[in-house]
This record gives sequence, structure tokens and C-alpha cells, in this order.
Amino acid sequence: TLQEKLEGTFAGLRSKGKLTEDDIAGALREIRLALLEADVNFKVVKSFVATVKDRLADEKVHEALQPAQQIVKVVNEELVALMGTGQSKLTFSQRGPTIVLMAGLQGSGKTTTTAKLAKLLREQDGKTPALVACDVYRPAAIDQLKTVGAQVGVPVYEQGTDKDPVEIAKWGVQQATDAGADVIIVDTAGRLDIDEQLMGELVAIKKAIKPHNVLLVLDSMTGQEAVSVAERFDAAVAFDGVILTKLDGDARGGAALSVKSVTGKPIKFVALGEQLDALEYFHPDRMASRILG
Amino acid sequence: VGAFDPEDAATWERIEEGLIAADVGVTSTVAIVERLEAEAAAGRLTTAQDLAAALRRIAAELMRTEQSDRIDITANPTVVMMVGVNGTGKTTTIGKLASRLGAHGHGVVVAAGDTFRAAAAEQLAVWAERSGAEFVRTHDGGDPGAVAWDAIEKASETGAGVVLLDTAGRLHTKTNLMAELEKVHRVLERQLPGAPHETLLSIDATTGQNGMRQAKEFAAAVDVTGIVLTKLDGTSKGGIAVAIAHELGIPIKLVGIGEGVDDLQPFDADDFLQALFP
Ligand SMILES: Nc1nc2c(ncn2[C@@H]2O[C@H](COP(=O)(O)OP(=O)(O)OP(=O)(O)O)[C@@H](O)[C@H]2O)c(=O)[nH]1
Ligand SMILES: Nc1nc2c(ncn2[C@@H]2O[C@H](COP(=O)(O)OP(=O)(O)OP(=O)(O)O)[C@@H](O)[C@H]2O)c(=O)[nH]1
Ligand SMILES: [Mg+2]
Ligand SMILES: [Mg+2]
Repeated sequence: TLQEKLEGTFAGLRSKGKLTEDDIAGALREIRLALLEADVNFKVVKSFVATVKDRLADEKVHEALQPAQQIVKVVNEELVALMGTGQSKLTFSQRGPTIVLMAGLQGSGKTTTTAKLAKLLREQDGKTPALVACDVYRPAAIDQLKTVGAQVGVPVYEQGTDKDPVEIAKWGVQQATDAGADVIIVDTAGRLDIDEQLMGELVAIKKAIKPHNVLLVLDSMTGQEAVSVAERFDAAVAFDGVILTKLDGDARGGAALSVKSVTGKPIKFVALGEQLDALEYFHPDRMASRILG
Repeated sequence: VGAFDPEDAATWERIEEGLIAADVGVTSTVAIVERLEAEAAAGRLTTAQDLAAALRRIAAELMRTEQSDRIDITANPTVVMMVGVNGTGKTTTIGKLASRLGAHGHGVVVAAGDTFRAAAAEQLAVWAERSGAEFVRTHDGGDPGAVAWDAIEKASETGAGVVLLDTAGRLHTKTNLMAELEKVHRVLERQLPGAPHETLLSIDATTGQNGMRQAKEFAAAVDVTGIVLTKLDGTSKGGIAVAIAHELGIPIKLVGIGEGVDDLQPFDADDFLQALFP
């Protein structure tokens, strides 16, 4: 752990009593390494370490009885502060059904998460959800959403793969509304943030259905590019929050910190498995200690 | 622009950051920078072009592995097993491979070894049909080992030269799922000496340092012979593949550059490194 590494760095300090500037610099290097290994974006790491350096000086940590412990405490607090501010719950509509639009890179977990979110909202918030299948590109994508929709007992509205996803979205939302759904979750095809045509399609879908929530589904193992991917999705569709997936693995998930730090958008949910009940509200303190390692 | 000043600390910081930004990771970044510093100290780098060329050359040297970076399909039939973490592009890669091999006159059997995920077999069936390959599957929840077995049976029946076996995505941290993968591997070995001739691990180019964990654990479970680096058409440079080749000695064999049937290329170190260090 970071604390063990720092204790190792300060191992020869028993006699000295106080940490020198070199000791603090060594500690900051360890913190930087830990965050880079955790996939936090290097620019975010740079400004984060600068913040920590100031706080360590303010706290006079060089005089602390347990400096390693004190430093880790400060780092943890700063991580939680960075990730904790921001609404975790979804925005629900004041009148008419709540519309949720799922977006993200290929393979990040959108289709699976769409079904999980429907299940969570029904069980925890007593909602009556419906799903809309707007991925007309990936082979058997609609089949996949219909299967997971059935597994969670939620209707799936689809029009096959020959229609325009924007039209399907509009039609699906209308159908679901008429059928009495009060939450409508729209699954979309995975797309690259640099694909102009597909990003244009996403913008058009958003314009057509006016969602109350646009959620970026982000794989927790994403590396340094998480920042620019998130920035491009944000510029295109101003997403409201992030769902971080595959956290049942051992990816440290630094991408979460990077995205929150750069876009200001909160992590709303974390996905912790392939089963359809594996979705939880986000806890910043748990994420902070995971990133620190 | 133009001159490279090896005495300038800011320049070295930018070089390091460039490597980190490409997901090369700290360990391989240090290895590359040490060699670069040696070349700079020897006076061999004076311009920015010298620097870029040196970076490409050093990275190429570090990425060189004992294993071939080509797929070997000389065995008859050749069995290729596709493994990797969820959503990294296994099924799509098999679809592309089936089409490419079919176009080169090989009889191909495509086997739906993912018996777990919703519509997994249906997804692969579409790809098999597109390439004209034979398709083998079982019922949902069936035994992937049985699919592997049936696929090799089908190949000997039809004289197909290549078997492409898809497997379910799985996190390397799940012991039971990794054990299942080892079991499928053993089924192949027992049924056909030498099989699987290639075990390809799909690594998403957007993956950060967890890619090292993935490669390590999958290689420990099923002797990975090569990496398919997918989604390189995105903005991620796939630097994690540099670290995997350098630190684990596993070669990149194929590169995925899109979602279409033709978007698969044999790995070309020069192209890859040119994009990484322009
Ligand atoms: N272990 C684990 N696997 C997950 C999680 N979420 C999704 N998956 C798996 O990740 C893979 C991709 O999930 P999908 O739902 O198909 O992803 P997608 O974003 O819809 O993919 P595209 O539509 O192709 O962009 C599947 O194998 C899922 O079962 C998770 O939280 N943990
Ligand atoms: N842009 C791009 N997308 C890709 C590439 N390879 C695969 N994909 C997309 O990534 C998503 C996941 O691909 P799959 O083939 O389903 O991945 P998988 O590893 O089989 O997924 P699981 O079986 O669920 O673990 C799909 O939307 C593919 O179209 C690639 O090289 N580039
Ligand atoms: Mg999907
Ligand atoms: Mg698959």
C-alpha cells in the first residue's frame, strides 16, 4: 500500500525526528507513482500532487509523530474531496417519464448496464422502466438488449436494424410513455469520441428525446485517454454523470478521478459484475482507497 | 522545434510525460528514458527528429520478443483460441479473421465458445455467415469445452484448415472463470496434439496499466502466444502493448482498427511506433 511504501521511505527516520524537504519530495514521488500506476491522467496527477504538497506544508506533517500515516490521510482526504462533490442520484422528471440516455466507447458495458439500471430503479425507487434499442450496427445488439431486458422483466422497444436510431429513439420513448413507463432508458451503439458521424448521431438522439440524464458508461480499466474521451463526449452531449464499469476486476480506476477532475461531472454508479444485480450508487471514499492502492 | 537540448530538464520531463500519456507505464518509460539518456550523453541526439527516431528505435528493441509476431496456420487444422477481458473485441476479431482466412482459401470453422453472455452465439453467427465459415455452437449455458470438442470434430469432418474458438469475456481476477478457461485449453490439447496452436489475448488499446495484470494472468492460465491490440482506431496509442511486449515478452500479432470486417491488420512495428512517436 502507499502507506507501507512511505513508511519504507521514512524507515531511517527514527533518530532524526523530523522529515526533511528531501523526505517530503520522496513522499510526493511515491504518491505520483501510485496515482500513475492507477491510471490517473498525468496532468491531473501533477496538479493533485501540487495540492497535496501545499497541504502537507500547512499541516506541518514534517513534524508529525506518524508522518506516513498523516500523509496518507491527507492524500485520501484530497482524493475524496475531488471525487465526492456532485449529485450522485439521477434527475427524475417533474412531469412525464424520466428519460435516460446511455453513451460511451465500444464495449464499455452500456447494454448490460441499461438492464441493470432498470432493475435498480424498479427495486429501489419503485419505478416502472422501459428500454429502447438504438444500436442498429453491432450484430445481435438488439437481441442482447431484448434478452437482458427479459431477464430483468422490463419491456424493450425496438424497430430492428433498418431504421435510423434517432427515429427509433423518438418512437421508442413515445411507445414506452403510452404504455405507462415512468423511466425510459435508451441504449446506444458504442462509438469513438472522434467519429464525427456517430457523435453527430448521438447529438441528434439527445435533441430528439430531451433526456433528463445523459450517462457516460466508462470502463474502469481505461487509461490516460479517459480525459480526452470524456471531454469530447461532454462537448458533444454534456453528459450528467458517469457509470464506471467492471469494478469487480482489479483495475484501480484512476480514470474516474481524471474524468471527475477535468469535466466536473460526478460518478453516479459503479458496476461490479456481469450479473444484472451488480450495480450500486457510487461511494467516493471506497473509490479513493481503491485508487491509492 | 529543430534542436534537442539534452541538458534541458523540461525536455526530459516532456519526453517522460509523452510516454506516460501513451499508457506505456512507469517501468517501461524508465527503461526507454535510460537508453535515450545514454544516447544523448554519447552526443548522438541533436535534433527533435533524432529524438523521435531514437524513441522509435529504442521502443522497437524493447518490444522485440523471442516469439514470432505472426499467426502460424501451417497445422492442419490450426486451432486459434481467442481469450480476454469482457468487451475487448474477441468476437469481432474472430469475425474479421474468419473473413480474411476464408478469402485466402482456407476452410474455417467458427465456434461459439461463449455459452454465457446474452446473444453471444447469435452475434458470432452473424460474423460466421458473413465470411461463409462453418458455425458450431451449443445451447445457452452449455459447456464451452464441448463446443471446443465439436469444433475440432467439425474441422476433421469438413477438412477445414482453421478453427477459430471464441470464449466468454472474463476478468482475470475471477479464479473460477480462469479455471474454466484452463479446462477448455486442456480439452483442445487432449483432442488434438499441438492445439491450440495460437492463443490470442485481446487487449483494448484504451486500457491502462491493468493491461499488464490481464496479460500476466491470462498467460499464466493459458500460455498466450500473441496479443490482438483492438480499437487502435481511437485516440489511445496502445502504449500498454509496449509494456506487455517488453516486460512479459508476449508479441502483438494483430491490430484491430475498426468495427468492419476488413479492419484487422497484422502488427507492423514501424507503423505502430510511428504513430506512437511521430
Ligand atoms: N465483469 C464485468 N463485466 C461486465 C460489467 N459490465 C459489463 N460487463 C461485460 O462487458 C461486456 C461488454 O458489455 P456490453 O453491455 O455488451 O457493452 P456495450 O457497451 O453495450 O458494448 P457495445 O454496444 O459493443 O459498445 C459483456 O461481456 C458484459 O457482460 C461489469 O461491471 N463487470
Ligand atoms: N472501434 C473499434 N471497435 C471495435 C474493434 N474491435 C471490436 N470493436 C467493438 O467493440 C465492441 C465489443 O466487441 P466484441 O467483439 O463484442 O467484444 P468481446 O470481447 O467479444 O466482448 P465479450 O464477449 O462481451 O467479452 C463492439 O461494439 C465491437 O464492434 C476495433 O478494432 N475498433
Ligand atoms: Mg451495447
Ligand atoms: Mg464476445
